Parts: sequence; C-alpha cells; structure tokens
Amino acid sequence: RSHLDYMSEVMGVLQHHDAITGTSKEHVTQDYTVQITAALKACSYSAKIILNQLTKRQTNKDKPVVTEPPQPSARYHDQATQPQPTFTFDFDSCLLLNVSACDISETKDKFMVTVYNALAHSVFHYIRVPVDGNFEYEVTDYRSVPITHQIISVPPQVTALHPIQASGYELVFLATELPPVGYKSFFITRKPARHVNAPRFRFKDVPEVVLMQNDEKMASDDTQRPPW
Amino acid sequence: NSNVVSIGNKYFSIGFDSKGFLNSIALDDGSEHKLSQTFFYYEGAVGDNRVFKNRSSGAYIFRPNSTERFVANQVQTKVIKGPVVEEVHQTFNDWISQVIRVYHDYNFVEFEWLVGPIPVDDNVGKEVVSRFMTDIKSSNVFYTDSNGREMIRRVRDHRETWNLNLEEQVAGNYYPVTTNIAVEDQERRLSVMTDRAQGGSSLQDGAVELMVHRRLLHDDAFGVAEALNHTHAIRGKHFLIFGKLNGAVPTMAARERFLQAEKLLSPWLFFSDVSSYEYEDWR
Repeated sequence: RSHLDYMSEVMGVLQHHDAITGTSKEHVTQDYTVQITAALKACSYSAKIILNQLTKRQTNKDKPVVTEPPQPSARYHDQATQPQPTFTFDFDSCLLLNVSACDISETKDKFMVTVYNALAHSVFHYIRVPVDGNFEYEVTDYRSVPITHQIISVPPQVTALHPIQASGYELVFLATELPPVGYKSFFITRKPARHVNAPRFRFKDVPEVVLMQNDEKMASDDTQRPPW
Repeated sequence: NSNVVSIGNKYFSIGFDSKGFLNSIALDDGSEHKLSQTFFYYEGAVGDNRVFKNRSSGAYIFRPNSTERFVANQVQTKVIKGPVVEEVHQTFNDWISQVIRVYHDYNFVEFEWLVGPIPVDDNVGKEVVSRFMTDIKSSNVFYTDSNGREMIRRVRDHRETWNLNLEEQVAGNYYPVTTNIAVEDQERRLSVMTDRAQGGSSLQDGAVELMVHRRLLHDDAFGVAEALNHTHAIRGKHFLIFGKLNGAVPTMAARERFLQAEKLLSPWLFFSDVSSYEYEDWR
C-alpha cells in the first residue's frame, strides 16, 4: 500500500502541465524521471512479492512453504508417494525492454514469460523478448504445445543505446487468447545452436544477400534453422 | 516507381521502391494504393522574442522558419522475413533509423522509429517529423483525438468560430494528437496511431505528419528560460491502419478503437528464472 501511495504521489506531481508538455527545465525533467523510475521500481517490487505469494499458494496448496529448490530426484511420477516440488520463482519486470535489454531472458537457460492482460476482453499479442543470438530457443505453453517463434536481429542503432546490456536479438512469438484481466505463462528454453562447428555469425557480419537467403530459408522451413 | 521489395500478411502487403522508401500498400481485395513515408525536419525560427514576428521556436512554441528539409534521398534497407514477422530495417542517416514491421496476424503496419541525438553542429534547431502520404482526397479535412476521447474534425486553415487569417501555415495547422490522427475520403481511410501524445497535422490532402523529436537552441521567452536542447535519442512507435470505409468488417472505427485499447493498455510482461525446474514440474 505504501508503494502504491508513493506511485500515486509521484503521478500527482507529474500531472503538472510542465511535466505533461515538456516545458520544465532540464534538471526538473530529470528529477521527474528519477521520481517515476523509483516509484515504478517500488511498485514492481510489490507486484513481485504479491505474485510470489500467489504462486506459492496456487502451486503448493495445503503445504508448508519450503524455500529450497526442487532436486532432480524430486520429480515425481506417482503423486501419492512422491513429494511434490515447491515453486519459488520470482516475477521480475524488465524496465529496459524498450531498448531491447533484459537480464533474465538474455542470460538464463530456462525462463518463464508471464503475460498479463489488463483489458476486459481477450486479446492476442506478439511478445518480443531480448535473447542471446548464439542460441536456439524453444517456446512452450502450458499445453506442451511448441509455439512458432522467430529470432530476429535488433538494429545496431538500438543496441548502441545500451551497448553493455542490449543483446542485439529478439525472440518473437504470438501469445494467443490472453484471458480478460488474466494471464498466461510461457516456458522458454535455450539450446546450443544445432550446427555447433559452424562459425557463429552475427547479423552485422553477414553480407546482406546472404542474410536475405537465410531469412527466406527460415520462412520456408521452420525446422531447418541457420546456424546463427 | 515499381516495388523492389514487399512484406505483408494475409490482410495486406506493403511495397518499397528502389531507393528504400515505402511506396505502396496492396489490400486483400486486390486493390493497390499509394502509401509513402519519410522523415524530414523543420528548422526552428530564431529571434529575440521582443515582438511577435521575432519569436523563437522553443519549449512552448512550435514555430518553423518555413524551411523543410528531407533527411535522406535514399535509404539503406535490410529485409527480414520469417514465420512470425516480416521487417524492413531502414537507415535514413546517422541519427534516424526505423523498423517497418508486419506481423503475421496483425491488420496494421508498425513503424518503430529511432531519432537522435539530433545534430546541431550547424547551430540550427531541428524539429523532426514523420510524414505519411497517400492519394486519399481528404479535401482539407483531417481528424485528431486531441481531447483524448472522440475524433475531432479539423479543417486546414480554418477555425469553426471565427474568420481565420493564418500567418503561420505550418504551426497554425498543428493539433495535439493523443493517440490517433486520420484522413479519409468517400472510399478509404488512413489512420496513424501513436504510443504517446504528439503534435500532428495534415498539411496536404492525403498526408498525415507527426512530430517525433525536437532539439532547439533558443528559449521562446514564455517562462521556461531554457532552450529545449534535448541531446538524447528517442525511440517510439506508430501504428498505421489503412482500409476501405464501405462494407469493411470490422469497420475502420472498430479497428482503431480496439488497437487504441490494446496499445494503451498493452499486456505487462513478467520474467522468471526457472533454471531449477523441468518443464513438466513447471506445467
């Protein structure tokens, strides 16, 4: 509640006409940025805590909350005799998605993307996630259905905005039928590129003609991915 | 004038000419229409602000000095086609680039532009605009959602309640755009939606322009006491809807409203590290 109040106060300040139209002095504008960023971080922290509690409640019904991650041997086949694993993952926001940078999606072997639809009607939405272009990825929804996806290069002008963090590639897939005021999660796994001995190209190193051929190949046959 | 590259989906395809500029749009009914887009900039007026005619363009006032400069005669392009999205990456110059994007299942074109840092080595303030051109015969009329609610009818060089003698032909026809600006004739409608409030206008029939970035070197003496000297780059999106007005299902208005809602209240993304889990456990 205190974090929401803080966000409300900052939003109140930013209703000032100078903040809306950009007629404030530069250092005032920078302070507005500092304030709204701090408020957003506070609220996303709160959202993370609340979502974590919700996840624990939903996935570990009637069980005491245990913080240890599940051991491989804990995977169960017979639910009556084997203990069920406890889930303790966090829900993090990536505030640099607008410059195609996100630490979790670029560095983790397995990550989950949860898409929350705030509208009162169902929508479908294309998800763009920054990833490491040296890997192949597999996107799966809760029905074990692999989802068609595409890895696409981000223009170098964009990565130059955040040269340390921006990965240069994005994973794109379609999230269908996001429920009204509800969410859907996707499980994303990265794998080494199929042709491990092939040289690792980056888009900028490849002549444009070759690039277009590769792209067409990807379009025509989804299973035959080029090495990059 | 012929297209050398095109990208599209089941709803439409857009073509690019040999210089890399957007050139046309072909709809699913087989009709093809002129549609171009480019960036240019206005040079900001400079004055001592003592009298009306000597006002500078600044934070409060958009006042070009009547000079309109195109940023490129030719655009470097890279085309990427895949099963989910097709993109054309355009580089106009060192400080303007853009991705034009057509998703497989979306009935609109996405323009993701990146502008800046605007160079001012020549000591000239610049106000950068993205302009869309069609052959729609809009008869001086265009529409903006300036109050954030309904589309308001605008007539070029005209005001509803007094006789106008317009001395600033460009700035005098600019209106606030909260999310949407559109032109139409009896048959077709072009609508460009924004991801943030911007200034926009239609200075020629069938054309729509939106101001995306400004960097000015003089104060306009209306209180801020600072030049609007933004030194950074800006990245943003425009969403273009083009279609026929009669008999379209869903209607153009419905398409615009749904897109507005989906972009202004777009889904939130949360990321979780699930390295410790197998898919079956997660499921």
